Amino acid sequence: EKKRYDREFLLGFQFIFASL
Amino acid sequence: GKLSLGEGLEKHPLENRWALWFFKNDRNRAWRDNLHLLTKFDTVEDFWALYSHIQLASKLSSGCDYALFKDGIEPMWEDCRNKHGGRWLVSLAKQQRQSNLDRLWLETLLCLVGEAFEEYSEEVCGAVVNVRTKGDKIAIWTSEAENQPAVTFIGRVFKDRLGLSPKVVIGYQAHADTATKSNSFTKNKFVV
Repeated sequence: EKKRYDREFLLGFQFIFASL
Repeated sequence: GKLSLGEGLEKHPLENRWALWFFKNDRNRAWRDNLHLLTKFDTVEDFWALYSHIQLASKLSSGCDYALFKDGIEPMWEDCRNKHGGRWLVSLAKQQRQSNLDRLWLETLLCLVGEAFEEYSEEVCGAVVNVRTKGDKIAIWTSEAENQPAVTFIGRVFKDRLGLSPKVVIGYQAHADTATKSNSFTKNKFVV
């Protein structure tokens, strides 16, 4: 199965990184 | 609970491994010598770790580029995966560097690493942002300019994801036409 991620999912990880 | 990034927490794999390239214009050196491979990544987490540690496109000097390409494809027309392809080109006005460039480039990156182009994602080779005094540019490169269904689908999704007005028209140019042009204008093979 192809690994596809929508923008909201990807952006959620940005905020995790920003808060560390 | 407290967020743990310890052992056992697996990263989210991407469909492709991607390579980030940086181009810094030095007229005393050959074009190829100004192109540098920065790093490669293949997980969501490593994408953000990289993105968080590099300069925003809007902070780069004029003449610089970032290019994000699938591992194994060099960001140049001559690469065998590019030479029959072309690019969807978004040209920005000078004042958009401060207002829009970083948002549009990040959106472009998310389209690539997230495989936003569905069954046509395999046609995507990479994307380039050119930071230029006369106006910045963002482009998505695809591998086959004659593949109209794929090229037009990718163009429509790209335009939609960038949030461009329906009144704005973006064009797709074959690299073969760009490479042989006799002036600064390359004809559009497709528009959306």
